[in-house]
Amino acid sequence: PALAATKPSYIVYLGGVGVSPEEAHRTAAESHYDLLGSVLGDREKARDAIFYSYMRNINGFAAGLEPEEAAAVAEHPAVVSVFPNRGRRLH
Amino acid sequence: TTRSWQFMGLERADGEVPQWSAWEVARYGEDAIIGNLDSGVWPESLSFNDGELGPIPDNWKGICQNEHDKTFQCNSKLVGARYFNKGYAAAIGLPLNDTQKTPRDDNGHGTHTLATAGGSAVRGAAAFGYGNGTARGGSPRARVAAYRVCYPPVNGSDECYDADILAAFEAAIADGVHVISASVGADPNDYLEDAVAIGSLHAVKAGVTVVCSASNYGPDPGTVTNVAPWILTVAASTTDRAFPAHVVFNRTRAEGQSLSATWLRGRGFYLMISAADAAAPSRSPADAQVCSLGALDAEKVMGKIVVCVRGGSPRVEKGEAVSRAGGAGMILVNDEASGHDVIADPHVIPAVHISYADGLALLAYINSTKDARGFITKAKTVLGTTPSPVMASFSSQGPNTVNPEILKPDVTAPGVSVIAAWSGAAGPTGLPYDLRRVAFNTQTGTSMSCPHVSGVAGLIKTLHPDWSPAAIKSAIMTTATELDSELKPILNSSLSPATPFSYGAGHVFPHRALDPGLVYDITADDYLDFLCSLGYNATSLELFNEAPYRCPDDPLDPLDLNYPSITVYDLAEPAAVRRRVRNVGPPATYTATVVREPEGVQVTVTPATLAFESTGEVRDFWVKFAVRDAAPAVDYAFGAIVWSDGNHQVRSPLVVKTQG
Repeated sequence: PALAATKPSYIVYLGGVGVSPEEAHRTAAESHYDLLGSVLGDREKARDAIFYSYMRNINGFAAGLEPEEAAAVAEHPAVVSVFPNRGRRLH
Repeated sequence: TTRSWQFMGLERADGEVPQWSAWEVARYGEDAIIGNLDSGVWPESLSFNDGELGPIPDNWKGICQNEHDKTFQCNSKLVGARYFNKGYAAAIGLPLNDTQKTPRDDNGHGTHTLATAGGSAVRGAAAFGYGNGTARGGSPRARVAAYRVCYPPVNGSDECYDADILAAFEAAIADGVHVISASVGADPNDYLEDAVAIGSLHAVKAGVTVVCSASNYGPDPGTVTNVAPWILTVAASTTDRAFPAHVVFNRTRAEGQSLSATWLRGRGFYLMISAADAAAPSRSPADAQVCSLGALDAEKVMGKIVVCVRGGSPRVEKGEAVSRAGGAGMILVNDEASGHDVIADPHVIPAVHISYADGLALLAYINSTKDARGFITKAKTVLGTTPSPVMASFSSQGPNTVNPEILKPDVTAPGVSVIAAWSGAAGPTGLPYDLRRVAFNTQTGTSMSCPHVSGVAGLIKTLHPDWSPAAIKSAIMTTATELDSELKPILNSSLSPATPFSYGAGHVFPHRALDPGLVYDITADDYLDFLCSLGYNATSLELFNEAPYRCPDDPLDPLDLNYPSITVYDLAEPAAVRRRVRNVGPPATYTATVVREPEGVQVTVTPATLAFESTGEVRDFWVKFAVRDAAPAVDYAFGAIVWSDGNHQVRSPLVVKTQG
């Protein structure tokens, strides 16, 4: 929350999970840190920014990022899309 | 819910369930597991009692996440509950408290929707004494699981955030739910930048049916949300139940709607005052007119019936404002835009909601005399009202602004004055000062219609466990009806004819949906080909597919996605749309009939008969559209085709937009 208070949050969608859920669980979070770390230039900073790693069916993560950081992540070849953590309403 | 299942033919008016009921045929949805992405659940509600159910299925992988709330317990009915709050925390930027670290519903909405989809039977359910009956979910013997993704808004923030919704989709798929119900909406967005679209695409790929609300942004055109073709998108309409109350004044009796639990005593008339004439010293007449809290002068309204105008504050808050100022009753009159769309709300004082036209007459009377007097009668429950169903004015409408080639919404279901279970942590109006606590409450919205369809999907899953999400969706759509209870076309709330932009394929018809005859099936690869046709690049789709994927060399025309409804966009030259049906019944020969041609368009089905020698056979056909030379160009026009073997009616709505 302290991070989020100063940064907007985004969802980075990487597609589906190609290995077994158990295998994915072990590896996905680390690969998310690697990917975001490569963009931010600091793996620990990436670890702090990511608050969800989706890794069972969906491959992706949610993180607090500056808009320019989100734009840079979107350029990564492994990324399908980057979009804001939008709000919704009950109907 | 009470009444809505009678309205859809699953039980008799006396509450008995006949042998031919869809519930009996589909074993009340046993073996199905329905997950609900919402504000959580009140586990102590009788709608989640597990008295009739055996042990939890071995293949269920969900959990009961109660580390911060040990009083929250799951059972054989409520088999799982989780909460996802990190996206919410990130958005509001504040530390969370323990009430936000539990799947316990402190709002009521999630309890209501989950009970509507899969709640157990509860006899003697009623809201404030109205609508008494046996409350059941659509799949009353299904197992249910709550995925809390919605929290109290902070400083006007939204309630549910995409990061949490995506986490909930992932958990629900992994836990092993069969149907996901999600009554949340936001403006439509590009599919791969929309958490509900992404989550539901993965769900459908895993064999999970996803049902979402169309949203409450109607009646303007193009307001429908959750429009991805792999989602079953649900609009809202009325049942045949109403809660009429009357305003009596100046030898006039105006009918409105109310669910007030209290009513005016005695036979004497009360002095009436327009709220606009009762502004508190520091407040404007505009504030007073809509009965904002604190805007009324107690000296002027004490003991009187106060007439408030809709808008500016929640409808149910106006009664509280009048009550605090000492008023005896409240009449809520519609503004011009709301017309005669009146809603039965659980007001905290004797109150009634009346139409704009009746409101004009009432205010004219009040302004004509210094001694205006009137009375509000107690509301009563009336069944068998006609016409019914009528489309709700708030229900979002097509066309689909992301993909005009896909008709949305897909179907309509009951979403007005729906009675279902409620949270013990919230008052029935949802307002913080409403200290009443009720086991059942009425709610109105596409949030309420969505879980009705989720419950029906659960029944189909029980009866046909091997059917794909697209087949289940097709069964619900092609058996839906465009006719009301008097076999007349379904109307809008303005009592003009509704169109498929309001109700999609029509009103759900559960019994027929269990035995649709033919289904329009769609595989995950079909959806990928469809996304290719929209211009998504193969690299993105390969990432989604988790395996090598190549867009077809001969690109699919988006019109040819094997959707149960058919939309042709910008028709100029003659066009043919391809469809593929699978026989899910016994051997039969089906004949196509164009039951209604869109105005100015000639429709031909080729071949006009399809012979199926066994169950599971698949046949292709084409629907050709040509603009009639003699006809003037029109905008959107609507029609329908039906395949029938004499026993089944497999209907597809046609929507055509001609060019020019």
